[in-house]
Amino acid sequence: ATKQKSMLSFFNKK
Amino acid sequence: MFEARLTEGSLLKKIIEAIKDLVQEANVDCSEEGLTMQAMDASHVSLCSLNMRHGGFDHYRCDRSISLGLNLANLGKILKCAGNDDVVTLKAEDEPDTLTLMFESPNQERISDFELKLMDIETEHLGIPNEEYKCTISMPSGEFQRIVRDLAVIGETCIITCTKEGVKFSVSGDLGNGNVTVRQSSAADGDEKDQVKIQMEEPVTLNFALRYLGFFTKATPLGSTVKLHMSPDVPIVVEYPIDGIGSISYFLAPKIDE
Repeated sequence: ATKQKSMLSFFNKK
Repeated sequence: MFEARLTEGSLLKKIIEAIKDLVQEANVDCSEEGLTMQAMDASHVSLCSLNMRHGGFDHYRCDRSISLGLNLANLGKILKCAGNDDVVTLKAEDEPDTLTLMFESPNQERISDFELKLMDIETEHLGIPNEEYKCTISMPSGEFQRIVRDLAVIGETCIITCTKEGVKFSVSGDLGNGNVTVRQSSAADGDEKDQVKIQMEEPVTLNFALRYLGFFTKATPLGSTVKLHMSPDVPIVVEYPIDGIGSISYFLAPKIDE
């Protein structure tokens, strides 16, 4: 199964 | 004082149509350089980034950087009141509560103005790293839209594989499976805008939710070409250049095997 990653796990909050 | 005039007002309609199903509320930041917007969808799986350079407007003035908190559905409702050939002018004060939109018909016989209430929107701004992508695919935007629409009928997840020869979009579901491969055009093939071009350092395979790719293809009317940027294990960038003014880019986090 594949799991949808969140955008927050790639890009940091400014 | 902020004032921005677009002779091709329909462009603004198309931009809002391309965003409003993905993002309900967003801050549009206006500065001397132009307009920018960065917003994530409610589940933080994708991010939309809009960039409109000041030089792309027929008139542009922004004395002080401001942020316009917009409900995009409501902005879309007001833009529906503009004719397709209308010139659209956006206006706001330095500390605005409302955004004024003025629509002028080409022969100046009909002039209308609307005020949209602005909102206070708290958003998380993400720092997007300046990535050198391993694969960049340039293809006709209509072709990409068709592939996404066709494959979404079969399953939820699309596997995109980019090699030197072409890009393969694969899907599987309860009823079966399917693949669409678009091959790199040879130099002799027709119009530039109809071509598939692949720049590749290394092959990349990634899984993406077709539902979100479908949202992105709402930007298809904005231009004839779409660019896909991919590297292993990072979000894909689906970029629609907007002729002469800027671009709208969508980032989508991949699905990763557990």
